[in-house]
Amino acid sequence: ERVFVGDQVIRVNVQSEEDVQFLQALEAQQEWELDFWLHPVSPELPVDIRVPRSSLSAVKEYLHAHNIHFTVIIDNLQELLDEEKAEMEENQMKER
Amino acid sequence: STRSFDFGAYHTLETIYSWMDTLVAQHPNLVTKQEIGRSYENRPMYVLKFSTGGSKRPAIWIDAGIHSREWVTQATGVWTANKIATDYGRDTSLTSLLNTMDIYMLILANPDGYVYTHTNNRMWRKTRSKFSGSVCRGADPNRNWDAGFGGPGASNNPCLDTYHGPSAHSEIEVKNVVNLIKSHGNFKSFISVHAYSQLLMYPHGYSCNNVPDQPELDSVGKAAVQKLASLYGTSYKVGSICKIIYQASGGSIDWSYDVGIKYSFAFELRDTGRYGFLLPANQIIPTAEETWLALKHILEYVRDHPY
Repeated sequence: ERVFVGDQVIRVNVQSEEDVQFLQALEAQQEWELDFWLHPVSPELPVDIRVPRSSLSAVKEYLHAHNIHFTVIIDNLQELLDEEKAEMEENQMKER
Repeated sequence: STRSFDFGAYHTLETIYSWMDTLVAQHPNLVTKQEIGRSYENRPMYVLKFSTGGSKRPAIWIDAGIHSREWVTQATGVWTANKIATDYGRDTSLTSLLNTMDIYMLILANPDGYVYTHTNNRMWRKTRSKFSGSVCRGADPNRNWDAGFGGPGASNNPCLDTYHGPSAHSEIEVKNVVNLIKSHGNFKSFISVHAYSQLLMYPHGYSCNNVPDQPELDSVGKAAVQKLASLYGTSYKVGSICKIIYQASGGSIDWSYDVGIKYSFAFELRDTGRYGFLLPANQIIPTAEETWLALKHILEYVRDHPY
């Protein structure tokens, strides 16, 4: 089973067409194994990216270098997954 | 029984499939379960058919879970199926609809992917098919339809989440639906439920030019999301896929529209990004309840505007 300990989901509130291009370049590269939940399409729409823990510093450095502002919307993805899994197990108990 | 079933929780494929049998048993004169084919890993694909008689009546298609990680959509599908079954005979508008039309609902449109999100990778989105020449698996089942297939807004790299697959309808999960829709030949509406972003979209995705029915689809969509917002204030945007999110080729509602099913819509349910695909289970029922208000508006409009 794949775990996501320390993975973060960051939201970029895109400011310009240039930001979109930088983000599309980010999406094209594969070494950081980014999972775009919302894709870079236009300055009007936010971009959500799941960033593996191992790539966090590199990705944040890239965004800072291109002056792209972002916020962390999910601090540790695995915590949410653990909550979800616990709820499901509890629900299974209830059903039985 | 469906009375003890917890609609406010996420369930495994096995639990959902056995719940379907319970629903059919509780409403034998309305609901039947039809296997429309098998998935790549040979799991049955079940459609719930809501019908009060007659064959090949004008019909409405609703699918959920084509992107397996969007768990609130499968959960909303379960709740909605139960709502339709229990409201028939009580809600005059729904009863009149089901006395003239059929509803087909595919709650787990991507069964292999859904199981994989429970067992291996919660973030899995695609099918689980294998391709020669690549170690990566799965095609995006919403880029695999024969509508602008392989165009902009899809990838030809099997390792990416928007991989369109080797050819249109290459994914058996898509092919099964195409075969059913084509053999039936009398579908009037095609609604595909996704998450997240709170959007109600209509064709096209593969091009940003307005479709001939754009004004009508836009006004139906706007009225539908107004009803949705009336319950909990959840705000949706309405527009064509291409204009409201991005150009995406090979999408299901583009295919359904292009084969003549005018009332084709795609929902992107809650939320706007606070939890994304990990919407807490305590939001399943509120999401399903508000979505039903929009869905019902569309169903009623389709009923009242035969073509």
